[in-house]
Amino acid sequence: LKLRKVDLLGFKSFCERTTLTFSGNGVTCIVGPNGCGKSNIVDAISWVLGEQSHKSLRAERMADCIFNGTQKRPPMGLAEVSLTLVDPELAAAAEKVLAATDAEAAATAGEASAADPDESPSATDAAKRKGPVRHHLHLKPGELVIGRRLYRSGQSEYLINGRVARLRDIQELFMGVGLGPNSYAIIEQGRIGQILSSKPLERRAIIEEAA
Amino acid sequence: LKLRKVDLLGFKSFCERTTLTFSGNGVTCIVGPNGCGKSNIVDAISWVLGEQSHKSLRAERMADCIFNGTQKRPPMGLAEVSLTLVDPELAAAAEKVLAATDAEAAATAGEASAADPDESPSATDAAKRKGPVRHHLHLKPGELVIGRRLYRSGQSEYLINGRVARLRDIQELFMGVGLGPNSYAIIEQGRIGQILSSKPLERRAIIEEAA
Amino acid sequence: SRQKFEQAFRTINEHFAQAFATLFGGGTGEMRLAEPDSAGECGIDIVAQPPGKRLQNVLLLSGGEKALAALALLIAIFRYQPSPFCILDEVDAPLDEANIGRFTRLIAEMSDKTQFIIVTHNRRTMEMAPVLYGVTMQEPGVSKLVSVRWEQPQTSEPAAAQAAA
Amino acid sequence: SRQKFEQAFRTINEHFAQAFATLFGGGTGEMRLAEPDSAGECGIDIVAQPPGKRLQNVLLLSGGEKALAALALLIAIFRYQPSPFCILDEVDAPLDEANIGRFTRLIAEMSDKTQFIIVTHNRRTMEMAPVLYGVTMQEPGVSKLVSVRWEQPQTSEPAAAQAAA
Ligand SMILES: Nc1ncnc2c1ncn2[C@@H]1O[C@H](COP(=O)(O)OP(=O)(O)OP(=O)(O)O)[C@@H](O)[C@H]1O
Ligand SMILES: Nc1ncnc2c1ncn2[C@@H]1O[C@H](COP(=O)(O)OP(=O)(O)OP(=O)(O)O)[C@@H](O)[C@H]1O
Ligand SMILES: [Mg+2]
Ligand SMILES: [Mg+2]
Repeated sequence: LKLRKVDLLGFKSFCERTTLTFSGNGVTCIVGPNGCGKSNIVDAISWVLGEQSHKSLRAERMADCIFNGTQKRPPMGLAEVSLTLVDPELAAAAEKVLAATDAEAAATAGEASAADPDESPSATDAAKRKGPVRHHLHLKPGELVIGRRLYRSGQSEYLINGRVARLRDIQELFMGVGLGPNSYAIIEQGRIGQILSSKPLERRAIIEEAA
Repeated sequence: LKLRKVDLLGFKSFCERTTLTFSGNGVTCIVGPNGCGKSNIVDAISWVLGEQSHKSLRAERMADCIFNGTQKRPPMGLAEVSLTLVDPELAAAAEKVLAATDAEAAATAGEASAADPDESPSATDAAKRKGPVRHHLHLKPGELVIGRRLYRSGQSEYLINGRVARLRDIQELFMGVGLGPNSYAIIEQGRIGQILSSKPLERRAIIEEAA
Repeated sequence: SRQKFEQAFRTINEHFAQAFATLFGGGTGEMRLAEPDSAGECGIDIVAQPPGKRLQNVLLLSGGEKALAALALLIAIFRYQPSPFCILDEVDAPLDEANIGRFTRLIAEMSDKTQFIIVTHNRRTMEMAPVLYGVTMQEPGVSKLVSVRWEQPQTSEPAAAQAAA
Repeated sequence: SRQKFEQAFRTINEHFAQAFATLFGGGTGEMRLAEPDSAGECGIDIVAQPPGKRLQNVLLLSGGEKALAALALLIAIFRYQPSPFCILDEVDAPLDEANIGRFTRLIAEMSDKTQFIIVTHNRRTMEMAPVLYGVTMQEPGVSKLVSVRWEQPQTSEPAAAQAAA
C-alpha cells in the first residue's frame, strides 16, 4: 500500500484546492514559517482517516476545521479532504464494499430513514452518491480514494472513490494495514514524548495495536 | 537585586564543584549536546529557591537530585546548591533573620525538640551552624548567599550565609521580590506553552502572583 | 485585594499588546476576564490576532505562534513586576528564523536591567549572547563547564567550541 | 490474544534495542513488563541506558534524550508492523546537531520501503529530503504550496526557497 496524493479544499487555512503528491517511498519535507499551515496538513490526514476528537485536531469544535475566512475572504461552507492510495487488493476490497452498500441502499430505498449520516448512507444519499461525483476522479488501476466532507450544517460524510460510504466501511478496509487517525505512524507536533510518558497500560495498548 | 553566582556540588550530574558567575544583567547562554546537564542547572536554581515537588525536578523522588554515580564514580551522599545575590537591603534583612534565629535557638536550647528540620533549626543545628561554615564564604558588602543541602538520609536543610535557617525564612526574604521556585521567571524545558494552556483560573493566579 | 488585581490586570494587558506586536511584527493580543464561575471568581481567557489574521483563542494558534504569544505574556508580566533574573530553557525550539530574530532582539533590549539565562541549541540565539557557558559530558555521566566568551575566549580548549555544538 | 502480544513484545523489544543503539550511537533501551495490576494486566515500563550512563527509567532522561528514545520505540514498532506512511511533525526540535545527523540517516535508510512526511524548521533535516514542499501565507490567513525539489527546481519563484525559511 502506498500513499499517492492528499487533496485539501476548505480544510482549515487551505481555502483553495491544494494537492500534495508522493512517490510512495522516500522522504518529503514540509517547511515554512510559523503559522503558515504545515500542521494543518497533518491534521487533514488524521481527519480523513476518521479522527473524531476535535481536541486532537486542535479545534474547539469540529466546525473549526472548515476555513473560517480572513479579513478579505468569507468563511467557506464545506471542508473536504481526500487521500489517494495505491494497493490492488485494497482497491478491489473497496469496490466490493461499494457494491454491497449499493445493494443495501436499494433494499432500504423504501424505508428511507433519518439515521445518523455517519452510520448508514440513506436512500437520499444514494441519490447524492450520483451527486458531486468528482469528474477528475479517473482512478488508475489499483488506486482507491478515501474522502471526508464536513458541511457548516454539521453534517459529515465519508467517501470511497467519490461515493458516500460509512466510517465503519473505511475502518474495516484499513483494519489490517495499521492505518487510522491515532496510529503510531502519525506523530503530531509536541507529542513525540507521549509514547514514553503515557501510563504503563497505555503503552501496552500501543504494542497490542501493532500486534 | 542581582544574581551573582550559582554553585553546585553533588546536584544531579554535577558531582564536582561547579560555579557559574553572572554580571547581574545581560544575556548568558548555556549550550551543549543533549543530555549533558543544561536543564539540571535550571533545576538546581529552582531547587535552592525552595522547590518541594520532585516531579517538577524531573525526579522520581527527591533523592534523585543527589549525584547517583556513573560506571566509574560512586554515588555521592550530599547535594548542595547555593545562590549568591547582591542587594544591600536584602543582605541586611538576611542578617536580621539570622540574628533572630540565633536568639530563638539560644532560648530553646534547653527544650531541644525532634521537630522536622524544614521547620525549625534545633539546638544541634545551632551547633552545626558552626559546622561546615564555608571558609570561602567571604561575603562582599551587600551580598547574601542562599543555600540548600540534601543528605542521602533524606534530611534537608536550608542555609542563609552558610548558616542553617528555615525554608520559611527564605520565603519571607524573597516575598516582595518575585523570586520563588514556581515563579513566572523560570520557564522549564517544554513548558513555554503552559502559561497559555492552563485553565482560566490558573492564569488568574499567575496575574495575582505578580500583583 | 481586588483593586490591586484589577490594576495589575490592566497594566499587564497593555504590556501584553505591545510585546505581542513586537514579537509577531504586528497584530495584537489581549487577556479578557471570563464569565465568573460559581464561586464568583473570574478566570482569564486569552485572545490573539497575528498580523493579517482573524482574532481567535490562543489555543487555535500554531505551535510556534503559541510559544511566541506565551513569551509576550511572560514579558508583559515581567515589565509589570520585574524579577532579578529570567531563565528560559529552549523556548526558541519551535520558532522559525524570522521569529528567533524578533525574540532575541527583544531579550537583548530587556537585558540591560535583568539577567537572562537562556538554554538553547540554536546558533542564532547563541550569537546574541556576550557570555556562553558550554556544558560537556566528556567523562560520561559527569557534567563539566567550559566557558566560552565571544569577546575574550577564556579557555584555551578548542573543545569549548565543540561543546557549543 | 496473549500469545500474539508476547511475540510482538519480544520482537519489538529486539528492534527497540537496535534502533536505540543506532540513534544514541551506543547504549541500549528495553521495555519491561511491570507488576500486574488488580485486573491481572501488566503495563509496560521502559528503561534506557545512553552510552556511558547508568540504566534508568526513561522519564529521567533529558528533553532531547527522551525524544530520541521515543523515536527508537516508534521505529521498533514500525519494523514489526510497517505502515504505508509515517508523519513526523517537528520531532527534531529538541535534538542537537549530532543527534539530528543520526536521526536523518536512520530515516533515509528506512525510506526505501515507507513514505516519510516530515515537518521541520531544521536545515539539516531539510537537506536530506529529495522533495520539499514549502507552505506560505503570502496572502495572510491563506495557505498555499510552493514545491521545491532539490533535484530539479519545479518552480521559478525565488520565493520558494524563502518559504523554506
Ligand atoms: N478553520 C480555519 N480557518 C482558517 N485558518 C485556520 C483555521 N484553523 C486554523 N487556522 C490557522 O492556521 C494557523 C495554524 O497553522 P499550523 O498550526 O498548521 O501552523 P504551522 O505551519 O504548523 O506553524 P508552526 O511552525 O508554528 O508549528 C493558525 O494561525 C490559524 O489561524
Ligand atoms: N542524580 C543524578 N545523578 C547523575 N546523573 C543524573 C542525575 N539526575 C539526572 N542525571 C543525568 O542528567 C541527564 C539529563 O540532563 P539534562 O536534562 O540537564 O540534559 P540537557 O543538557 O538539558 O539535555 P537536552 O538538550 O536534551 O535538553 C540525564 O541523562 C541523566 O542521566
Ligand atoms: Mg506546526
Ligand atoms: Mg534540557
